[in-house]
Amino acid sequence: SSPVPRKLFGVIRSPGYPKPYPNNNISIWDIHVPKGYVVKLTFQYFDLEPSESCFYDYVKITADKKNLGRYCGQLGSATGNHPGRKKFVSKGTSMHLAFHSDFSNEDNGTVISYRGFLASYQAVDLNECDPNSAAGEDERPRCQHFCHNYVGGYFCSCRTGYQLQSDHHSCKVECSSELFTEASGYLSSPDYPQPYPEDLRCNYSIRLQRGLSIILRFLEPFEIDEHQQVHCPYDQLKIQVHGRQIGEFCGVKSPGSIETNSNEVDILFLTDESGFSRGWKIHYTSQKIRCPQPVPRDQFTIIRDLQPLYQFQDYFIVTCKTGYNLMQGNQKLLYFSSVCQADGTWHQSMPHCEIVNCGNPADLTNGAFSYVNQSANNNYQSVITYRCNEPYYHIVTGTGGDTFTCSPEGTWVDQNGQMRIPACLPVCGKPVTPLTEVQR
Amino acid sequence: IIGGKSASSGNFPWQALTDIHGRGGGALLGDRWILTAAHTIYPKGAVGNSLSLEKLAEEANIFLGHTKVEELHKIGNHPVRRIFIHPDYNPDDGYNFNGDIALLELKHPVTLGPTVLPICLPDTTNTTFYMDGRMGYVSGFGVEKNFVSNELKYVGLPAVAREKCQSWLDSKKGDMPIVFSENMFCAGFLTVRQDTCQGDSGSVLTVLDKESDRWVATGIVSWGIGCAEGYGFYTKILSYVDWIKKIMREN
Repeated sequence: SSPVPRKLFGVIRSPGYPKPYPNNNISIWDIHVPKGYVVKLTFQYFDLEPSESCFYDYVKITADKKNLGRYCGQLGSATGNHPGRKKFVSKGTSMHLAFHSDFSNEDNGTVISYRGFLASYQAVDLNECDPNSAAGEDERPRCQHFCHNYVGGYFCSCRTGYQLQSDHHSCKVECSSELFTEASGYLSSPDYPQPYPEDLRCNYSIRLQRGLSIILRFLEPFEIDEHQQVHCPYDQLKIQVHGRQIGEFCGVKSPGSIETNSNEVDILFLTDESGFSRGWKIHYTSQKIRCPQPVPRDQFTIIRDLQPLYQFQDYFIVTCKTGYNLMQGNQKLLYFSSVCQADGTWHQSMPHCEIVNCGNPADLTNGAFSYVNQSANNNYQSVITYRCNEPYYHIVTGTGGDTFTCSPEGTWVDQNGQMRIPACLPVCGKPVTPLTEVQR
Repeated sequence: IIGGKSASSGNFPWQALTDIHGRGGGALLGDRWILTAAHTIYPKGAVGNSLSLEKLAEEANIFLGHTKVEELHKIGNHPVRRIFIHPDYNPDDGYNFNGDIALLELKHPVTLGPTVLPICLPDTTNTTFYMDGRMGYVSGFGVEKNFVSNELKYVGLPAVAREKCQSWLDSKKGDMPIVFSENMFCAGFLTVRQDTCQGDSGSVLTVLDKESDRWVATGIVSWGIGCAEGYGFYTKILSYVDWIKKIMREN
């Protein structure tokens, strides 16, 4: 056995070459080349005793556990199996040569010398990406997507959207942190509308500015592996809003449109290791988030310029009918407005309107007041009349008279809108029991 | 009041009893003013005239609402806020009662009623109240038959023509340089013993205005030569209506 140095090329000679090889000789060479190469061997000279089936002397070549032939004879000899200019190429990184000579080299009693052989080998780059170069027929392709050969090796790459895995062979969709920030857009399962890959853990996050509501509209086709009896046991499309799941879908019935009422939506797509469904595609849009329609709490409340729809940053103003005060709890408001917030709520709750109360009318010194209307209260539009303690006082009023009405402003006013109450002035020179002299 | 009668409750509801330098009278104007004679505050030739008006206001006692002095004291005093004396009044001139008029402003308005009511002031355009013979009534808590009265008395007196007053005064005054100014008038009788007297000063002589059916104050009991010995002299309120109204308006 002759060890062959691990080189990229070399020469192998039969024993004694170029002199005749000896009888009864067995020589073996194991050629090894680096990984990524194959061995290519050619004979420059070949002269071995010819025999049927190379029974006596021969060179046997094996590679990849396969017999590449048993060779003997001379160039042009009728018997034997001369290799000629044949190129022997291994599929692996090694090749094995075995030389064998028998006890004699005679032809009809005449001793004949044969010189043996001279072979050269070289390491030839292996094109691992060539499907025909696979070491075994049952071996999988070297790369799941794309294979790139180079001298001494190869590497794999993946289609757009896929990532080469740690085995340097597999390609997997990288969809664990897809982020969408545009106001509208499309997102879909990998390879849509072609069947989606297995073992997906996709997470599509839509993040829009506050105050916007995301609307999801599923396009056709919609196909996710399902089971007739069990809800989505294989693959699931989950919709989450602020961490809260609002839907889990599979099957072939499209969910249609989903109004999320949120500016943050997460779509999770989980698949198992098998299936042949075509997946899904979503066209998402956004609109300003809506607030509930404001509703008056009582019949005296007026919502100014009521709109059919209120969205983020819209506002409404509330007033009361004349004679009513705007109240928030027990607090009287001079003005009220409420703004639609980013979370779809109003920043202030609806106030109510309370009838104006003028309070007790001012007391009239040396006089009094009385209610004209039966209700005898101090509410808006109540009417009182002042009078003086006659006959000792007489009333003096403004031009608005002695009748006062509870005004919308919460004050008692006369018919001219004046607040000043009448005065009771003394009556002079009018004794109740004047001097009367009977005697004349 | 000499030769008068007792007043019934409510006959003279404006009548005030004053106690400043002794007994005096006054009349209610409005619900917080007392019209009186200046000499009840600063008597002629008195030693106490050095007291300030503020001090006098503090010490003044004013009673309203009854015909009996005792009852008036029970009802209580109406404290005085300020005193206004007419600028023409000269306390040092014992023979000239010109400007003998004053106003007392009460601290608190009084509540009017049957026994407390104000008297009216004369209309400055109406001089008929001073015509000769025009009857009026004067009331007071003053001297009656040498005794101060314990109850309100009244007497009816006619106004007297100026010439008669002057003539009578000339005959009576002798060397006394007493002044009878245009701002005074006299009323009373020469022969009938009916007159006002000491303690009635400040009370008012009133006449009934038939047109308005109101009693109007025409004079303030001011001075006289004796009591019931002839005419009595009164401050002519008509001359001072503007001053009265000005004081009241400004305060």
